[in-house]
Order: sequence, then structure tokens, then C-alpha cells
Amino acid sequence: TPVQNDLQEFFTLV
Amino acid sequence: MFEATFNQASILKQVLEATKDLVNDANWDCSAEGIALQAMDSSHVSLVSLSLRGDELASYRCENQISLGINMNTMTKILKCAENNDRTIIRADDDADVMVFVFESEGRDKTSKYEMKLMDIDSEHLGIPEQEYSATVQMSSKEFSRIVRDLSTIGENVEITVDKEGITFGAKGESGSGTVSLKSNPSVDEGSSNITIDLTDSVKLNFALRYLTFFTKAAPLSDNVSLSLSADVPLMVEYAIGDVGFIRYYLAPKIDD
Repeated sequence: TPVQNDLQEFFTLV
Repeated sequence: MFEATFNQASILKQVLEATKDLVNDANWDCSAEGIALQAMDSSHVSLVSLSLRGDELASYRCENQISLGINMNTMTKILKCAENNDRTIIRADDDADVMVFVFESEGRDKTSKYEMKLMDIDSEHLGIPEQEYSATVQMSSKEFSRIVRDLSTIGENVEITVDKEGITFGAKGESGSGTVSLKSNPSVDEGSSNITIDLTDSVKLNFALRYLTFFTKAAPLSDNVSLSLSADVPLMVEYAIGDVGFIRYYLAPKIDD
């Protein structure tokens, strides 16, 4: 089954 | 001093319906330009970004930038005290600990006023990079809601494929599978699926239907929805809010284990 990515892997904290 | 007037309460009601399932508490960042909200869901899988332009509202003023910490469920309950057509004013003084709501009936013969306590919210603000998407699909928001609802009866995830033929949504579950395909064909008659696809590369990505279901709560805001996809980046789902602004959702893709 596919594993859910975390959004913070794509967007950086500012 | 911050004060925004909406000709109808319905826009704010719909915005809250479109966000409250994803986000419990959020800062409403108000500036001279307008109102912005950015918040992630508690599992850090999706993000909602709301933008309302002050100059497109019935009236708007905000001298100093101010962040209003709002419990979305409380605000939803207060907005339920307004009729859809009530003129709605939201107001907060600088350094205020409450937001004031004023609802005026269409005939101006009834005025209601509510105060809601504001909260201190430590929010993490994410920078969203400018992204050229491989595929952007514009379609009916009702149709998108329908597909998400239908495929949720089959499985937990949806595989979205966009190629030059069109867009296909597919779900698999323990009891079976289902697919819905919409053809991209600008020459078809009016009244057909009315879908436009801007494609540079074919894409195929997996997403959790649970979050797409939350996003479709924004459908009353707009007849159309736009889905933007690229390989290995979050999906962007956008609903325009008339000329006033937009609500955008981002959802991280699922990857094969």
C-alpha cells in the first residue's frame, strides 16, 4: 500500500 | 483597527465550512491588502491557504497588520447566527482580545452583535515554492465532489492520471475497484463534462481520499475547481471565490512502499 508523504518534505518553514 | 464588511454572510459561512474540518485553530492575518490564512492539518499532510482581497469587499480597512487567532468551530457557530443574506461586519481593535461580529438583516430592521474571544496561536508558516505544474485540469466543482464521494465508497486512496486523453480517477479496495474517466475535448457541445486540461507531461499520482473529501467542502464557493499536478510534488486544488480571492489546498502525494 502507498505511504503518505509529509507536506513539510516539500515546503519549507519560513 | 481592522474592519471588513461582507455584503452577505454566506461567503464567510462557506469559507468556514471549507476549512473547519481540516484546521481547528488558525491565525487570520489581516493587512492593508486583505485577509490571509494559511494552516496545516494536524497530521501535516495537507495545507489550506485562503486569500480575500480587501478592495473587493463591500468595505475594508486595516491600518496595522494584525494576526487574529481564531477557533474555527467557534466562528462557525457564531456565523450560524447570521442569515445567508445578512450584511456582515467583522472587526477587531489593535491588541484586542475579541473579534466583533455584526449581522444586519436585509431590511436593516434587525442587528445582531456577537463577540468571540481570540486566541494566541503559534503557527508554523510554510513557504510554498512557485511551481510549474505538468498538468492543470479545470472541471466542474460539483463533478469533482461527486467523483471523490463515489470513489470513497470503494477505497481510501485515489490514483489520478492525466494524459492527452483526459483525466482518470481510480480507486481500489478490499471489495472491488472503480475508475472514472473524463475526456478532454474542447469541441464537444455545451452541457458535456466541460473540462479543460493544460498538459506538458503526463502524470500519475496517488492521494488520500479522506483529504480530498475535506477539500470538496469548498464546492459551494465556486462552480469550477482547478487541479494542478506534477510528479512527486503536492497536488494543488483551487476554488476561486468570485473576484474576492481564492481558497487553495495542497496535499502531499502517497508514494509506493
